Amino acid sequence: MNIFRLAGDMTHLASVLVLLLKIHTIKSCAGVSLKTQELYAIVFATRYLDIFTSFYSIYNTLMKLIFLGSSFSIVWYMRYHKTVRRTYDREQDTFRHWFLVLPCLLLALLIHEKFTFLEVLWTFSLYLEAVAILPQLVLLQRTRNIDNLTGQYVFLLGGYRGFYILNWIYRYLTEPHFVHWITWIAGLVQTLLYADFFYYYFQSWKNNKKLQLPA
Amino acid sequence: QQEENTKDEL
Repeated sequence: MNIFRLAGDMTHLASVLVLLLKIHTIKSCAGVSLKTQELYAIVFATRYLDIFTSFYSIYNTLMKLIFLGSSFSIVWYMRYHKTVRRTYDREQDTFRHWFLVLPCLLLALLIHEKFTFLEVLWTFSLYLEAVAILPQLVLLQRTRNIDNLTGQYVFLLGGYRGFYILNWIYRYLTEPHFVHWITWIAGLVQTLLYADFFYYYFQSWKNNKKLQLPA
Repeated sequence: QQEENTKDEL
């Protein structure tokens, strides 16, 4: 474990807690994309299949349970909670996210490190995570008025993978033959997708005005 | 060997 990875995990945890806080306290999910939340639930479900078979540390297992629990409970809130589900803007959140799942699955079947069931699904989860934010970014562009909590959620979610990239550079430099091109490229693509959001987020933060994404 | 791959990462 290194400081970059710990910072990444804490930033990721913070993003999830911000979202849960928003949904649980103000009982609203306005501006949040259910499609992105469903994609993230699939990402964690396919990434953490080894939670029962391999144990690395208490920390590792605990964080996996937190991410699984939070992502599925957010989906549950947005789909079934009587108050929250009414605040979900269904008409705006129209990204065909299933069109993201299939190509990622095909790509995982083609490009992976080992052709085993767990490894292919794990690789699928990496590819899917890279593009999972797209429905949310599209929704933000449509809804224009981004409330602070949603903006912070996307900002933290984008930041965590950035820390992971620093972690991979650190591990590449310190651990002999630590090379994982698939993980690195997927992580880089994921972070680059946030680039324009980060630009406008910093602009709004610097000029101290509401975050507005160009249509 | 376990530390070697990224499976120890979240």
